[in-house]
Amino acid sequence: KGKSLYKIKPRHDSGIKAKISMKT
Amino acid sequence: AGGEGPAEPGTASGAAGGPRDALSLREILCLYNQPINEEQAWAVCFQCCGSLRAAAARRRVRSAADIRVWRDGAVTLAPAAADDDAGKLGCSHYTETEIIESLGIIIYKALDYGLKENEERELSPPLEQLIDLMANTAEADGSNDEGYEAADEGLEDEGDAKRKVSAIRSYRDVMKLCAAHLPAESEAPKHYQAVCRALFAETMELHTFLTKIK
Repeated sequence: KGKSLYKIKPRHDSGIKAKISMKT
Repeated sequence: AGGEGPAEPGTASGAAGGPRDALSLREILCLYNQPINEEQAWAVCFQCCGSLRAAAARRRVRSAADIRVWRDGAVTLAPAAADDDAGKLGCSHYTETEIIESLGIIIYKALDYGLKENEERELSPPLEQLIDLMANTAEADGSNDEGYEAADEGLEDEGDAKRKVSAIRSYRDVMKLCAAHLPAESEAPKHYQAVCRALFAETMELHTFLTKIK
């Protein structure tokens, strides 16, 4: 209950995190 | 970034001393000190777009503090302060796609909460596509940019919705994608409301527990 399981990978230049970062 | 500094949930009581009826997404993140899960992200997207659509809102989502999760499972934007978002030609009117973009960014940040700059969460492809489309970061393939075109169709007859999407242009488009994520699309309103209601209830439960411990 309340746990959120997720995988973490190294940030990639073409990944969604980089794309979102460019927007903010 | 994204206003994700320390939140101060305060007591479990509202301003008048009664029980709280809403928590901000920022409070939820800070209390759990972990990101939301994927199902919660789908649910907050669906519920928030539902309330934005009903309210015809014209302000952006600037941080997780702007998103309110209510006891009954509704999700709304916090009312704008008088000087909020006044930088755009002196008014706070944004287009629907601009508001959706801001919501997509804040939902992503809620999924990314607590991760280091050099780390990236592995999202399921459908959720990554939803956020990509909402935040307008999806790579266009150039061949089919007709948008989602969900204008007058019912939520229940969109079995192949996910394959058609190349752009999101309305709150309804977001809601239809969220509904298409479920085995039974017609269950979307009830299901996502229940997810958000549980998110509120479990967070309040945790808050009460932590307050007692303190």
